[in-house]
Amino acid sequence: WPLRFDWRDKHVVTQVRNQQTCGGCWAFSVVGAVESAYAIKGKPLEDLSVQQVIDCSYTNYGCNGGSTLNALNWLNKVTSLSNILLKHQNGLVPVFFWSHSGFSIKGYSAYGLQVNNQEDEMAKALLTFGPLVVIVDAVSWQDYLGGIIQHHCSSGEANHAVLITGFDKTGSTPYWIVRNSWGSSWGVDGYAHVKMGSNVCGIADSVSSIFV
Amino acid sequence: TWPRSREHEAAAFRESLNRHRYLNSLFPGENSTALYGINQFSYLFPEEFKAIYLRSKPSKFPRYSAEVHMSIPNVS
Repeated sequence: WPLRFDWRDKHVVTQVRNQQTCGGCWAFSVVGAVESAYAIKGKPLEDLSVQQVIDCSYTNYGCNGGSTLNALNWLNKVTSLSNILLKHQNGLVPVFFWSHSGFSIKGYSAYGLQVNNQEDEMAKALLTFGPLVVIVDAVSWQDYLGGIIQHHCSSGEANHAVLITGFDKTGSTPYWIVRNSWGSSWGVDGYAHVKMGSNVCGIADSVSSIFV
Repeated sequence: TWPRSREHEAAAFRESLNRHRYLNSLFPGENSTALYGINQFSYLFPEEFKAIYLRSKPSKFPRYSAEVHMSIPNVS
């Protein structure tokens, strides 16, 4: 396995976005994963509409919050044309979303990996399928400027969805490379570094991969 | 996002400075440890920050088992 890997180096990760005051982190992380999964498959890297997921994923609460798992479930359901039309007739989901852009997902996996040493399984999934959608305790991230986050957050207190794009094990403290959605002026050019191997901030509690 | 007085923001900022001092003081000798300081959120109280930005709802994720075999495609 490589000691350092970052999907950004393969040019398959879109730019850091800024969710502003919208509580739509759940949509930003999921859409980021779909963008990368398509680019990894050889499609052009392009920005998909986070706004449409926020508006249309009816099992979530738009800018008032949501669950990545609900968003993935919804994505999975609206990938066939018949489903899209059915939902449209019910007035739940506008038909413009996936039908126009041609983007769909084949499926996803979602697991909690709380047991020790299973972060290696996360690295395997990252290398195999692409960036990972995870949910973390980000209370202390309000003040983060840089360096490797190793303390001041908990597992089992998930409140913020982000996207893992890579890892770095070359130094004495291995860390995950985590894309946030608070603009590029936050953290390390919009990214956070989170220590690997001990479920820091609950990074291994809720992990999802997307298949396209 | 809502009307906040300069006094309110100043109070949040002062609390942020104290918090930064505390967070940076706990593990000073640790290798590559995170640094905490002033950024775009320093004018918010933690409860305001949480109410605006930390809106991921909890879901029940199945526990991963090593017995679950993933199909791994051939990749270089």
